[in-house]
Amino acid sequence: HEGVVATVKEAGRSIHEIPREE
Amino acid sequence: EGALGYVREFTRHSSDVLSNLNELRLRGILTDVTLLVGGQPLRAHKAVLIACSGFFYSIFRGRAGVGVDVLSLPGGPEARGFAPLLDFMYTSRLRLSPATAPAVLAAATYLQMEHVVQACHRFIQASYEP
Repeated sequence: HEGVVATVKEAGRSIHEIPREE
Repeated sequence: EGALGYVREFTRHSSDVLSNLNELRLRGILTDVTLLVGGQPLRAHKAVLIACSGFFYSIFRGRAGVGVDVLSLPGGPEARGFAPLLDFMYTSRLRLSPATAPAVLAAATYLQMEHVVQACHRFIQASYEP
């Protein structure tokens, strides 16, 4: 039986930002 | 002239695109790299990996990354830490448990996914609080 899964929302940035072309 | 232009924004678009990309991954459509993690082969799209991980960005952004279609990560993350991160890249949902969090944290550090590293620290911290 799968454990209970609580979902926590993360509002912040999730991944790196690829730098804009210099 | 002077007609008021306007923009229709489809607010679900980014999640719908990601969901389709995940379906492509699961069906092996246009996957262009096999990652050997702990000996386990995982197929993925370089474009998604490079968009989500500083480590893969540094590997695939250059010409050196063009011909690479099998990538083993020696001394790298174990599968039980890496697989949840690959799913996260394609679903925005990171599955964590007290048992897996340390391995996911190690894999996220290796893959230079700083924001996930911070989330793992918050999770581990919270799981120690009474």
